[in-house]
Amino acid sequence: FPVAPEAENERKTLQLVESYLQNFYDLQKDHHPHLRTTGENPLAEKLKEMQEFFGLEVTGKPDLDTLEIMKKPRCGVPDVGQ
Amino acid sequence: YVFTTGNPKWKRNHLTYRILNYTPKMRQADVEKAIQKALSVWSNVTPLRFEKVDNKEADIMISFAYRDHYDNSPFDGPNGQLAHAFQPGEGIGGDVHLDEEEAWSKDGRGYNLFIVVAHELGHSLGLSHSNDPGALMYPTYSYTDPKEFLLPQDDIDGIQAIYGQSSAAVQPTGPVTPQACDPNLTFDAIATLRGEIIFFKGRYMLRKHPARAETELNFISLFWPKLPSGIQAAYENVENDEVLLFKEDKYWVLRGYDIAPGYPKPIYRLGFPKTVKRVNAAYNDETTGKTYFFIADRYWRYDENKKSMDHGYPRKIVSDFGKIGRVDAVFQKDGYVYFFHRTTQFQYDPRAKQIVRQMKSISWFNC
Repeated sequence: FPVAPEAENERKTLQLVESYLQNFYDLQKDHHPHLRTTGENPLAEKLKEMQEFFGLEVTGKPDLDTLEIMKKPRCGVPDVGQ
Repeated sequence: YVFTTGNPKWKRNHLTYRILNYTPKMRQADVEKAIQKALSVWSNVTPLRFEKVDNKEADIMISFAYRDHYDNSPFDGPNGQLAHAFQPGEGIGGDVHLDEEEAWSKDGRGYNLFIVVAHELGHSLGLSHSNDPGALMYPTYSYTDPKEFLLPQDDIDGIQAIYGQSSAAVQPTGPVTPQACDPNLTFDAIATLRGEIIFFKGRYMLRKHPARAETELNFISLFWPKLPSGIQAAYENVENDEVLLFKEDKYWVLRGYDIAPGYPKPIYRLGFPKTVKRVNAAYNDETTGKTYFFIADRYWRYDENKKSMDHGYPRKIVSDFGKIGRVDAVFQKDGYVYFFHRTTQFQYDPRAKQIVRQMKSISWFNC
């Protein structure tokens, strides 16, 4: 079935957020997405770290301001870690 | 500023660099000039010296690379990641890689090579990303006219903390990023723009939207790359949906959000005498259609309908506006005129012809 536009957007947004946090905030690739983990959501935690770095409101959610920064052209060196 | 983890640094102040290849998008001479200028950004403020070598291994190897270039950090095509560099060290240490698929340029089009290389060299020398939005080491790209570029104070402090100060008799200093709630904050110019208030300061603009609590800080060049920094006066002509911006003896017109073609024009077209070299502040009175220009201790009045200066001007500011002194910036909102001089702000009622309130310059920022 064709994917609903909203679902497609959501998938693209998640992909953008994940790759941004993997590239620049040391988010580990989730090799077992089918296993439901308990406790902290690493993606939300890394998102908070990125929002704090850029002086955005720390929501842990990919809000508009956060996505706007993620789409900006930038340096490939990570913002945190090695 | 942030040091790279482990505080890596070069043990020598005399470093070599080599340009391994060139992009077909720029003349070779322009590439070399951009890289030389980028290196001088750091050598101007430290004891570091850079020597160009051609046929041997250099400390800093600079190259344009395409997608996967075997350093575990593949490039991603146009936009996105523009370049990366490696911390000080042997081998790949210090090297700068530039994404060949970017639209490299020597001006405001595409991505300015000088700005990107200067940033990457910060990594080559041991700096990490700074969270100061005005710093060169801030991770996202922002254009500044290379002719106007000054290394910000945050970056100077960082690199000098690693390599020490410059040997120059007078230590170079750089622009500091304005903080909206800094009680000492003063403004170069202020204008309303379609319901928002734009505060100009150096190469920055602080943007206050009535519906948003926070204040947004941007480079002027982010919206208007052709505008210079250091705007000295600005006003909105609400009727024409225009904003006029002044610097020295020139002015630009924004129509909507775009700079109108054919500008800048000399301010003398508005009727100023040649003795006037710059405008300090300006506002347009929506009710009367008159625009007031403040210069030193005098002001002129311009009739927007007749498109000419009214007769009988200039007049002394003190004779008609009371003790507001010199004017750095001014704007009108909801019938009141707000005059700014240094860190003081006066709310003036043009109907009663008197100052009704005195505030701090940062009163608009919900501090």
